Amino acid sequence: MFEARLVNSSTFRKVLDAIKDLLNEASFDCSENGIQLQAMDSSHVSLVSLNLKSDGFDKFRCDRNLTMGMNLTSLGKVFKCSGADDTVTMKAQDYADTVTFMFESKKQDKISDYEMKLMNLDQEHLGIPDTEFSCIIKMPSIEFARIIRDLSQFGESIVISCTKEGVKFSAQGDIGTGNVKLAQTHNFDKEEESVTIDLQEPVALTFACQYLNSFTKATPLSNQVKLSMCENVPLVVEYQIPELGHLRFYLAPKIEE
Amino acid sequence: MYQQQSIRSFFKPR
Repeated sequence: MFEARLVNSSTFRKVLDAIKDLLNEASFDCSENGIQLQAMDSSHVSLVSLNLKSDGFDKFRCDRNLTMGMNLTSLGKVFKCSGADDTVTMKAQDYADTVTFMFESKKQDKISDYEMKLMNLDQEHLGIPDTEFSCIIKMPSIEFARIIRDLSQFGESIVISCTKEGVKFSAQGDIGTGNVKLAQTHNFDKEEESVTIDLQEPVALTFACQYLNSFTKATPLSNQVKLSMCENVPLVVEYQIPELGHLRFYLAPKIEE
Repeated sequence: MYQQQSIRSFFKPR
């Protein structure tokens, strides 16, 4: 028996909104530790890694490890039926081929349930090696989304370069070039507005705008985003999900031909 | 100009 209850169903809806651009379907691995998902986009350029801890749920029970393959478009349809303030309870029997989502309104005056068919997905788990990153940048997630959106107008790629002076985002294309530089700013009163850089050595890497833009769909999940970079290693873009876990995106860099 | 690398070239199947 698997059962997970989340008072804020909107958090799960935000997670779904953040990954549905990249993934058509995905397996949710449920264990006593919580719910994990790891999947590559269809072009195998990026990897999505979701970790929702069991103790972040309002109720969590998982008697037997369970992998639930889901079509994310269908799952999106289910969550479209939920209200913003609804509580969601996910339930599945051991070896089941369906999962049930029950939505309850705040006042308990409306209860709806939706049963969705599960899929058998041929999923491949990749091992992610531990990396000592050359730089770790933390910045407001809204600012990151804005910069990526702005620079995407100029080219297909963005160079992210980090030195002790700050972090620079650059793009160039047919119409010209764009550069955005951010200095470290420590706002002790409003931690979420700070830009902090933990630098071991300077690094500059090039990434596809299309993927960076997809990652920023996770902005509503978290005030801050963490970018971890190291020469010739995938970029890690991490959004903490308050009290519940994290959503990480890994993106393979582009190299000069 | 630039060539996109695959995530698979960094992370090996477990």
